Amino acid sequence: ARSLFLDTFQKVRKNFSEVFRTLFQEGEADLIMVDEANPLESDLEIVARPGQKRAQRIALLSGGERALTAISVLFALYLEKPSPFCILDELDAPLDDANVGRFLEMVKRFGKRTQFVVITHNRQTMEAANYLYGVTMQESGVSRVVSVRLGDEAVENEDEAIRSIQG
Amino acid sequence: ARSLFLDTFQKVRKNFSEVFRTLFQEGEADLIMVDEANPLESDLEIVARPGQKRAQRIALLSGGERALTAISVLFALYLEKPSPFCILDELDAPLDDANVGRFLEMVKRFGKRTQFVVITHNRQTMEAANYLYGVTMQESGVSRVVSVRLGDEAVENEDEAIRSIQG
Amino acid sequence: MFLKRIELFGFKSFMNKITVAFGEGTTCVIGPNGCGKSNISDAIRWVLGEQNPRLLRGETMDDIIFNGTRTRRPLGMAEVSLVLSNDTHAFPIDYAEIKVTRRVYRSGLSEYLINKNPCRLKDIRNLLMDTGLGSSAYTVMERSMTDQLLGNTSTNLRIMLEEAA
Amino acid sequence: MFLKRIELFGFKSFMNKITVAFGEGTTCVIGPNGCGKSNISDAIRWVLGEQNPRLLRGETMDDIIFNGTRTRRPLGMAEVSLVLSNDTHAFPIDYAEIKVTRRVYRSGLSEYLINKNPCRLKDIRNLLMDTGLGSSAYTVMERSMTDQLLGNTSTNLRIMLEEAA
Ligand SMILES: Nc1ncnc2c1ncn2[C@@H]1O[C@H](COP(=O)(O)OP(=O)(O)OP(=O)(O)O)[C@@H](O)[C@H]1O
Ligand SMILES: Nc1ncnc2c1ncn2[C@@H]1O[C@H](COP(=O)(O)OP(=O)(O)OP(=O)(O)O)[C@@H](O)[C@H]1O
Ligand SMILES: [Mg+2]
Ligand SMILES: [Mg+2]
Repeated sequence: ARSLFLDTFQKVRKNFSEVFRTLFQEGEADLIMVDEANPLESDLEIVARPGQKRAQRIALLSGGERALTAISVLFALYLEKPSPFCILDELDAPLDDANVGRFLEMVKRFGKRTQFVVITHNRQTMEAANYLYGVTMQESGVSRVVSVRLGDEAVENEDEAIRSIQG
Repeated sequence: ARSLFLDTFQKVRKNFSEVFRTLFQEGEADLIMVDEANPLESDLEIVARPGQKRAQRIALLSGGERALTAISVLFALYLEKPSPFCILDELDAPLDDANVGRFLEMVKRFGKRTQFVVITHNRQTMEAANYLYGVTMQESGVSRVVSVRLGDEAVENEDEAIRSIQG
Repeated sequence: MFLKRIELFGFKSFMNKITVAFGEGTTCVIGPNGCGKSNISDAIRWVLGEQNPRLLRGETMDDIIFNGTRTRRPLGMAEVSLVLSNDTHAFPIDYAEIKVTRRVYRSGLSEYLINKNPCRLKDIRNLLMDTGLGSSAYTVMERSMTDQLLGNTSTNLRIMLEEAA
Repeated sequence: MFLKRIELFGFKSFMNKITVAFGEGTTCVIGPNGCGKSNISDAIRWVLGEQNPRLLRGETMDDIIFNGTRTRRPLGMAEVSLVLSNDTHAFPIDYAEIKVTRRVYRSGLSEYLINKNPCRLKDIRNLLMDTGLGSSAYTVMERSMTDQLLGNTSTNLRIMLEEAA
C-alpha cells in the first residue's frame, strides 16, 4: 500500500506540473510530500507560482488563481485514473474569460475519454457544449429539464430530448 | 448595551424581511434570536424561504440563493447604519442574470448615500457602473490601474484618469 | 463503458420523474439560481453511494426526499437510477446495460437494485469500484472543493490520491 | 463626507505608487485573474486598521509588502493612504480633506499619520469610528462572507449587528 501510494503520488505530481503550465501558460507548481519517510501519514503541500511572480503561500493567490490551481490538481488526478464521467459544478465561476477558454480546451481534450457534465452560468462554457440542458422551475419548487439548442427554441418534451440525443 | 443591541436587532430584522422580498420577489425570510432572554449571548438564526418553496434549512438552498440571502443581510445592515463607502468583491459571481439585475438595482438605490466600489467579472455589472477601472499586470507581478470606458480605448495615463473623475 | 442516463423521482426538487440522457462528449446544464442543477449532481453522488447527508447539503438522509411546496404535498420516497452501458464489458455481469437504483423512504428504509434485482449498497459499490466510480471523491466536483483541496489540512488531497491509487 | 482616493505604494502587487480616484456613485473594478483587484480591497481593509494578517490572506503582516518578482527586488516598506473629504465636517478636525496613512516596514516597525502628522493606530480608529468606518466589518465584503454570515456559528452576524448598534 505504501509503495502504491508513493508511486501514484509521483505520477500525479508530474501530471500536476504539466497541467498547471498548460492552464497558466507561465509559471510552475509542485506537489510536495513534507515527510518523505512517512508517505501514508505525511502532510501534502501544494506550491504554485503563476507567471513571473515569486513563489508564495497559496493563500496569497487570487480567487481565480486558486480555482485554476485546484482544477490543475483535478486534471492531474484524472490523467492518472480517469473517471468514466465527471460532474463539474460551476468550477468556472471565478475564472476570467481567458482562463475559462483554457479550462474548456482542457475539458475538450479530456472529453475524448471522459464524459463531462458541466453545470454553469458562463456563456463561453455553454457555447462549448456538445449538448445543452436547461433546468427550470415553471412551477415554483418543482424542477423540470428541457433540451436546449443555443439560438433555437427550447424543446419542451423530455422524451424528444432523450431520443434526439441517443439516436 | 443590551437594549441597544435588541433595538438594532429588531430594526435589522425588519429591514432584512423587506430587502429579501425585493431581491427574491417572492417568498419570505426572518432573523431569529434563539434565546430571547439572553440577547447578548443568544444564537442568531437566519431562515429563508424563496418563491413558493417550503421553508427549509438554509444549507439546502442553492449557491445563488445563499449568496442573495447574504446580500439581503448586508443591505439590511446598511439600512440601519450605512457605511460611507463600501467595497463589494465579486458578490455577483454565483448569481444568474435576473438576480444580478436585481442586485444592481439595489446597489443603485443605496448608491445615493453610499459610494460603492464593485469588483467584478460580470458584464451586466460593468455596464451599470458610473466609473470603470481596469487593473492590469503588463509586467508580470506588478499591478497598474487604468481608467476604462466600455467600448472606448483604455486610458493609459493614471493622472488623466484621476483628473477626468474629480473634474 | 459510458453514462447513458440518470432518472430522478422524488429526489429533492424533482417531484416528477425526470430522465436526463447523456451522449458522448460534454453536456452542459444551465438554468436560473435554485432551479435544481446542483440537485442533479447531489443525485449522482447519492446513487453512487454517498452516505454522509452533509455532503448532500442535508442534515438527515430524508432531507433528500421531495418535501413539498406551498401547493404540493411532500412525497414519501426518493429514487435515483444511473444507467451505464456495458459495451466494453467493464462490468463483470452479463447485461448490455447496467441500471443501478437507490431508494429511500421517510421511515429511513432503503432499497438498492442492480438491473431490478434487490441487493445491498456494498454490492453497488463493489460493482462500480473497478470502473473508477467506486466513490464520488472526484467524480462530482463543485466550487467549494477549491478551498478544501488547497487548504492547510491536506486530507482531501490525500483522500483523492488514495482514490487514484 | 465621501471617499476621494486611495494611494498604494509597495502594498502587495502594487510595486509602483498607484492612485485610484473615486467619484460619486458606483465605481467598478475589473481585470484578469490575479491582476490585483482584491489586493485593493485588502489595502482598504488594512488602512482602516485591520490587524489580523489572515483577513488579508497573509500569515504575518509583512506578507503585505511587495515581495518582488523574478525580475524585481522586494521592497522594504508598504504604504497605503485613504483620502476622505470633510465637506460635511463629519470629522471633528479642521481640515477640508482627511488623509489617513499607514506604513509597515520589513522590520515590523509601523507608522501612522493623519494629514502627515504622526499618530497611533487608535487615533486613526477613533477618528473613523463615528463615521461608520471604524472597522471594516461590513465596509469590505467578499465572496467568502456568504458562508460565514449564513453559517452555523452566528458569530459573524452578531459582530456585524454590534457594529451597526
Ligand atoms: N428535499 C427537497 N424538497 C424540495 N425542494 C428541495 C429539497 N432539497 C432542496 N430543495 C430545493 O432545491 C433548490 C436548490 O436547488 P439547486 O441547489 O440544485 O440549485 P441550482 O440550480 O444549483 O442553483 P444555483 O445556480 O444557485 O447554484 C433549493 O431552492 C431548495 O429549496
Ligand atoms: N506581498 C506581495 N508581493 C507581490 N505580489 C503579491 C503579494 N501578495 C500578493 N501578491 C500577488 O497578488 C496576486 C493576487 O492579486 P488579487 O487577489 O488582487 O487578484 P484579483 O485581481 O482579485 O484576481 P481574481 O479575479 O482571481 O480574484 C497574486 O498573484 C499574488 O501572487
Ligand atoms: Mg448550484
Ligand atoms: Mg479577487
